[in-house]
Amino acid sequence: MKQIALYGKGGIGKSTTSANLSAALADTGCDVMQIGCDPKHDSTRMLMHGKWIPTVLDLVREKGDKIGVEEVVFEGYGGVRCVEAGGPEPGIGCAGRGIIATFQLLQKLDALYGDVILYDVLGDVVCGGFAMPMREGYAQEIYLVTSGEFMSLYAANNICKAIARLSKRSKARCALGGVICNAKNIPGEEELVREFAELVGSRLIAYVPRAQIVQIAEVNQQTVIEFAPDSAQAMVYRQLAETIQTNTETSIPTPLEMHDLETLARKHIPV
Amino acid sequence: MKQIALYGKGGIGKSTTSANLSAALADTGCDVMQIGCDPKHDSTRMLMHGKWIPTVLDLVREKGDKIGVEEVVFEGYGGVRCVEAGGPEPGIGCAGRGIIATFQLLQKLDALYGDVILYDVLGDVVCGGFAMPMREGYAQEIYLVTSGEFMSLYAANNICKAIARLSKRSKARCALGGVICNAKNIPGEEELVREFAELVGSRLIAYVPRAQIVQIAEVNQQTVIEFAPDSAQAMVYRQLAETIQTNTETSIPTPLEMHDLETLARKHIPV
Ligand SMILES: Nc1ncnc2c1ncn2[C@@H]1O[C@H](COP(=O)(O)OP(=O)(O)O)[C@@H](O)[C@H]1O
Ligand SMILES: Nc1ncnc2c1ncn2[C@@H]1O[C@H](COP(=O)(O)OP(=O)(O)O)[C@@H](O)[C@H]1O
Ligand code: SF4
Ligand SMILES: [Mg+2]
Ligand SMILES: [Mg+2]
Repeated sequence: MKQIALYGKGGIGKSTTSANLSAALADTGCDVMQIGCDPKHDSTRMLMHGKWIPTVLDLVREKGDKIGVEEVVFEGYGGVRCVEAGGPEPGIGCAGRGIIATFQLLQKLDALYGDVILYDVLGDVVCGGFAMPMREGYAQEIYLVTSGEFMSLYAANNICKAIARLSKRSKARCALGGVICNAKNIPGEEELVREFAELVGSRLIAYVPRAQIVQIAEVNQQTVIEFAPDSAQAMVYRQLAETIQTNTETSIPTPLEMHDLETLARKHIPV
Repeated sequence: MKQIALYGKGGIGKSTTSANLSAALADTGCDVMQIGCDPKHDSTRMLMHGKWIPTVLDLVREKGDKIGVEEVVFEGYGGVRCVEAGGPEPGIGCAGRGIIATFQLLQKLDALYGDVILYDVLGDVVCGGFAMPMREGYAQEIYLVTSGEFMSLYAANNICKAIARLSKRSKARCALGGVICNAKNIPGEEELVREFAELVGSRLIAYVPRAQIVQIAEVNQQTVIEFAPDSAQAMVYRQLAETIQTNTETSIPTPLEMHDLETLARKHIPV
């Protein structure tokens, strides 16, 4: 069983990439589970044809722990099993407690199985809360989703700091599997993200173009894999699925210092 | 003493707006303190001519609580007193514990005073941690910084949820003072943000254009107020300072449901 997590800044394309990755893996016959760990709880929407599935946290708040597996695990495109953790109560909760409560419930229900489990995790703040999937040994191969924009590289670098620190703990078994550039079509972006990946001791495993077909598939409430299975964009996601499925190369990243990150960004992208 | 907080999504322009606001307030003779509560700890950089001041959290980790006020409070442009809380240790800490530790230390050092205290807080995740300035009664007038982009309105709406919930607690005294549109020059953006502000029971108090002068001032490591005091952009920040200084109108917001937010965004911005 491969346990992977996609981490990255909010809005960078984690859910779009995750859903298409899960769909592409399912097309090759894999048994896939996708668990959304972003308070926005829209990770699996395109796999579920636009449906907002109930979040585990909302259910736990309502019903305590008398919850059946059919209330939290839903089957989407290609048989992908979909779960949404949900988010903290604005102002009072902790995202981390919510994520861990979700995993423990799924374990109790014997629902954490498959060829691939994919965690889609918000990476804006890499506190103890959002690092839970790594800390507790659930997420083992981490893939960073970033663009060439400074803020998203900054978030990716912070995630590297968390991986480097947590990898020394006994329970965590996390390592960096690679960097995915989900492009914003900025000149020099691919070289910038490739160099960033190499500087932190990893590699760029996919360059996903920013493409109109993604928005069109989204309006049709489907993944690109389902909506336009033979499109160039679908091939990019299938290639990514193949790369991740066969990837055995991981590393413990060496994060950059802030001034090195600033110098790198300035080198590739003129102000 | 006015205790205000700017909340918004990462990268939306909170620190740029805060620093220019503080500088504009200082120019009118106000005694201002600005406290950065974003793990990125660059809130006061332009007030400090590009200097990265030490964060309270780093100092506390190093020296425990034997810290003098001159080690955490630095004087920047116009006499603005600058502090950076810093962020959680990636992967293990909690942003909230750090923010509250900062406030308690400043209180112990008798350093929390002035005509205006301005908190610059990350609003991507409105968990108990980042809501601390509101929960503990420090931040009383909240100003949302947003653009017309869906992700930033989504974050702004979440902050409204936190304000609405926390305002019922005895210790918190928070209310929404208004919405600031820090433009991304998207067609229809001003009307969209104005309508959002009114739907949540507040109002648009400033439309800050996206302007090249901001980047130029930044490369010169100054606020726009200092670098180009007579520019149109500086006048926008001065106008904002005047509006906030004299503002007595606050409200408890009524956040939007997710589908209402999506409908609103689609209405003003063609896909
Ligand atoms: N490769 C792409 N090309 C075009 N649009 C994209 C691409 N990836 C993501 N998007 C768009 O960006 C938006 C944010 O993506 P999403 O996956 O929800 O981000 P995240 O999960 O990181 O918050 C979506 O509306 C999606 O349509
Ligand atoms: N009105 C504006 N016009 C042009 N650029 C802006 C404006 N406001 C912010 N920026 C740019 O956006 C970037 C992010 O702003 P920042 O204030 O650091 O965001 P935040 O504090 O919300 O993370 C900065 O590099 C800044 O130059
Ligand atoms: S650990 Fe993270 S998610 Fe939890 S309260 Fe602290 S900052 Fe928020
Ligand atoms: Mg997402
Ligand atoms: Mg900032």
